[in-house]
Amino acid sequence: VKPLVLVHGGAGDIPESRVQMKLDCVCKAASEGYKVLNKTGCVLDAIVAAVEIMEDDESMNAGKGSVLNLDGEIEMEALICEGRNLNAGSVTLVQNVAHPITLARLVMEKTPHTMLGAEGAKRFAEKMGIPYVQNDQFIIQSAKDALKEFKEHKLDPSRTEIGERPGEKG
Amino acid sequence: TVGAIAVDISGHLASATSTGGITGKMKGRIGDTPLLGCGGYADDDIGAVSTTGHGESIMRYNLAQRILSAMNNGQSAQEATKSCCEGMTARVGNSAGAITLSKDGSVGVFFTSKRMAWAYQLGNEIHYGIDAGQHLIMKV
Repeated sequence: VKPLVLVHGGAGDIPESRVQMKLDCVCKAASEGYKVLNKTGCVLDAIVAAVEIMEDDESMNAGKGSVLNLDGEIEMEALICEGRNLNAGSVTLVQNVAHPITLARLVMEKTPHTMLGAEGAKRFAEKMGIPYVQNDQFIIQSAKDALKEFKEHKLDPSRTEIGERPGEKG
Repeated sequence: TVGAIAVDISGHLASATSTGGITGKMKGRIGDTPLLGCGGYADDDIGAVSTTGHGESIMRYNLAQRILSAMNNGQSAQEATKSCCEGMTARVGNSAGAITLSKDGSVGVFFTSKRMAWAYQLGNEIHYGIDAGQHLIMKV
């Protein structure tokens, strides 16, 4: 089998103004993942490397750049699965962590559980030595603008056709 | 949402998905991303999937699991990804996208939304796109 890392940067009504930044990011992530896969031979290392790049990129709705809930907060989620033995780990309602995908991998590898959420995930991240990041550092202006527009227009979260970020989906 | 799936030289597969969710969600809302069979799945006997789109619809339809089931029933990675994304939109409404790899490394990319950015590298070429049916190649 030819080694391959395939990535996506999210589905939605992405406006023309955001097309190039999305393409730049997915190409960079795919390239880095492929490099890691060829170097380590490990599919988990490869996909984590690719996703971490996208979590660090403000143009993506994950990690830095995540959209906001009604309280103006970020609540992130991630899932990782391994096909060899059907192992999996996931996290939900996560805050203060730069790379939720890495936390999900630790849930898979270091706990007897499959899914951790909210306060428990936070405590586990601390226990694993994952650096605490202030939530303010994840929140970008376009996410604030999107929430403002959402509230002003009482939008349905499933609608996709309005504005830049309000249509960004999970 | 972002996602990555990979296959190695021995056919081992893995899937990862990460998201900030959806603008204006209620505090405590959980989407499809962290749920097995919804936000993603990987099984060396079939393939690997990562999904994106309207989380509540993806959950109700079990999109990732359905794509792998379709592949297990003989569809290619591309056929399964297309038929299941379209099936979800037809059955429960709203849009979704997915990337899929089969155990032999075949690629599937499809979305019922307006756009979805995707990419993979093969040798010294990066294959990528964002609009429906678009498949661009860049030398690296």
